[in-house]
Amino acid sequence: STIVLVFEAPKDFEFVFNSGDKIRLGERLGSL
Amino acid sequence: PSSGVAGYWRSLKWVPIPFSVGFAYICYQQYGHIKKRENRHIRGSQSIEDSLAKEWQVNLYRIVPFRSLSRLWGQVNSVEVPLFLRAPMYGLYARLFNCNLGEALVEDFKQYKNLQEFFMRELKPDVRPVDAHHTLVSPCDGRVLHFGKVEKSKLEQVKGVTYSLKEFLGPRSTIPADAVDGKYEVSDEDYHSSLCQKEGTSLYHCVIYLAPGDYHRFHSPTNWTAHHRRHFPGELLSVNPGIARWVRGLFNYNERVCITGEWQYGFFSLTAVGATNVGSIAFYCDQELCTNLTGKYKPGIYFDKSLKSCHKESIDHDGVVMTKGTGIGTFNLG
Repeated sequence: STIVLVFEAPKDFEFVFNSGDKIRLGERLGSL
Repeated sequence: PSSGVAGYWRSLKWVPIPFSVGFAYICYQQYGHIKKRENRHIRGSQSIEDSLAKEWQVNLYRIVPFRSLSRLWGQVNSVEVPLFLRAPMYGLYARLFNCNLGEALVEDFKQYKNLQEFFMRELKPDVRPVDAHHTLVSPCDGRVLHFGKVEKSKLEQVKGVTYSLKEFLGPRSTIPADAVDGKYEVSDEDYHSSLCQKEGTSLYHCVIYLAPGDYHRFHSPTNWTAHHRRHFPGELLSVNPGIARWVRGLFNYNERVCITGEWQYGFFSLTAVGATNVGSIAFYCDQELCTNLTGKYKPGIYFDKSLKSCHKESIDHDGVVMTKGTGIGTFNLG
């Protein structure tokens, strides 16, 4: 199963992980 | 003594052969993986195209009755397991898929009546602290398959393998007044820009894969208001990263439920994509939602529900208010 998020964010939004990284519920996804 | 030596040599001759063959096979497999990985680095997009399934292969793959298998799997796993079998059975599952039972709210295997209950186990309240300092957090445990800015109305399931944003989310629910007979065709570019509601923003996406051993409930990744639910009945192909690298548009084939709404920066959506093992999806805000039903479906058909029209205490006239970190739904076995 998979969760896909699609969202609008300011142009300077940055994700804070790499593809393939394990992530846990509640950890930050990006910086705004 | 001579017969003893002969016996020894005979055993030396045959015992290592299976080991050698096995070792050689593993080396060969590993060599193949390394070669593919290096090719991906060297040849880039051309290599990605080469590794994608051909149309006939996808069609052949889609013939397999994964939906029926999924429902059968769900039925089997709803059967109550005898008490004496629970610990060895769930223990094996936990070892195979690296479940951390220490994090589960109920650690005793015997308390779970069937694998379905074990699969949907809850976590202890303190094991997943929600980051209070950042606006956007992960909605679930899992592995990030891909993320980034949405370019030219294309999403990426893994690096280099794109699929259509318009097909994934479906048409906008608001049909403009100048639509002819209710039909409204919109280009990919116009669709993309119609999702952006505010100035100085872009669309981003993030794909998180949940492995069989992961916690299979999902939570709100931010504070937002859900306006609309769209259910796309579809295939239940496996979504593991290997298949995501092989079948282009995998998520557009699969059954999925998309919740769209708004957050402080504009448009926001969360889509739960089903898979063979995990065929049904539940959202707590929508009790009417039924997924993985029997019977055929027509590709491209979807079922909408406005979440603005609900009349419950937790729901105001603007939609369902989702608070960062609160549980909003689950994936179920079968």
